[in-house]
Amino acid sequence: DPNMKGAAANEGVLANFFNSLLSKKTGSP
Amino acid sequence: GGHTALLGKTQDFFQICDTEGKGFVTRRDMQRLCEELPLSSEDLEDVFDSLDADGNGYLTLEEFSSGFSEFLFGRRIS
Repeated sequence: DPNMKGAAANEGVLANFFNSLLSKKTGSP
Repeated sequence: GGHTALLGKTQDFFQICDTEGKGFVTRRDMQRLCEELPLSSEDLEDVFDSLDADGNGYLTLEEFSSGFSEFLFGRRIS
């Protein structure tokens, strides 16, 4: 299913994005 | 409790994206983040597309927070 594949890829990008935001928040108080 | 803290964090993150305080985030706002986050503008475009559930080009706090909670609670580990 190509939609499933796309969702999985986006999931990784989203995880990256939120992880970056999380570390940005803690990195600069 | 924890839910309120989470909501605050979501709002913090939303404000990082919505630098002008418009109340929504556009594709352009998102692309601007590539200067602040270790992500390419292509990655940020993908992020925007996945968060903009109705595809209208405006990312609301509701859409943003539902994406965030999906990341926190709905992530599947295979």
